[in-house]
Amino acid sequence: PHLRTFSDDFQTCKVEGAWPLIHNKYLSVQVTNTPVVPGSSATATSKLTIIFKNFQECVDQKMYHAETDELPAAFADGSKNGGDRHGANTLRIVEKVPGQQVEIHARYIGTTIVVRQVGRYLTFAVRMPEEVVNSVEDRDNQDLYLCLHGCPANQRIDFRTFRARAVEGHGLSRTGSPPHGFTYKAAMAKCKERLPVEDLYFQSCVFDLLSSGDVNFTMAAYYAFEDVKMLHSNKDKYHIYEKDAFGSNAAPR
Amino acid sequence: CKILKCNSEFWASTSSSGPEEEFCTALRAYNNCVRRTARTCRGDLAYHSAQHGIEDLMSQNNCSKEGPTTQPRARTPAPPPQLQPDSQERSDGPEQCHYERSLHRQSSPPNYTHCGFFGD
Repeated sequence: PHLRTFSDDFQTCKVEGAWPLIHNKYLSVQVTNTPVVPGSSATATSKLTIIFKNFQECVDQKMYHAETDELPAAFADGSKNGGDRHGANTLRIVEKVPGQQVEIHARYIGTTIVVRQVGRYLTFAVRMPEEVVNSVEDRDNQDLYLCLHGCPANQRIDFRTFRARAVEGHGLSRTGSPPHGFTYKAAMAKCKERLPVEDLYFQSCVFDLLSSGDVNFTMAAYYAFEDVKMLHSNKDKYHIYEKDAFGSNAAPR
Repeated sequence: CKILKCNSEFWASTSSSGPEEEFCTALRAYNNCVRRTARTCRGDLAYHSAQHGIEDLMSQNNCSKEGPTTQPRARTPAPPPQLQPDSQERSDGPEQCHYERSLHRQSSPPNYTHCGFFGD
């Protein structure tokens, strides 16, 4: 999957299996990623678990769990808010599109989460105050939390190498057609329909179409960017671009 | 199992003697607190003692099970610096349950960050 970290790093990762995204004093988020195409290192999210921890007079501990084709508009215990404490309504679940989009508002920690199912896979986006992000319980064990530090180096997929191969046609099968139905040009054209700016959301869309052939990933990238527009606090940073060999951002084409 | 926290909150809220209604109110809050621990405290002696103790105290003091509850404040854990509780409560919950509202008196507004995870 593609990851935009709290510090606006953009990475494409393997991270097959269960991985933690966030873990701090107030909540934990974990995802499970499964291969999209057998034999490929590209995976996508099929399960997501969020645990909101018990907090003062506000909320009981609540767990939210979603899986492919099961995006509930309630916590695991069937409730839609933070329990029966005085501030219980400062944690609530709102169903935006049945089976497709859920928002979780945790006002007691200034946090908003958007969970979507796009095609067969889940997407996750969060807006969280820095203070909450940094309220870690054990600084020594924070390396693996993807939203905070990104993916470990051995889990990253190099966008540029993958793209260069696609452009050169290394991915073609014996018949000369691309293995999953999209040529590089066709993937570019398809992604352009939804993502006119050639930023990393556009690039990730192209990557996904080439690696999976699943056109739904166009919408995953599109909605991920819609979530950025809703949740990111700095309009100037909505779009992010590929860094060049010297580490600075490439100019938008 | 956090039954001891319920016990200490109850004793803190009843440490000063007050009218009987206040005791019933605190007792109901205690009962709610104990009920919330039911899953994690199953089989815990202190939990089962508390359950029976509450029933006894309720009947001894003629407290009804339905009615207002208080949330004892004296011994709740200290919040992080910018989440300081406020004694003023609003209809939709105590001030400390509203992150932004509790920051109004802070000098600088909070910085928000974003994380996204999508695609393949």
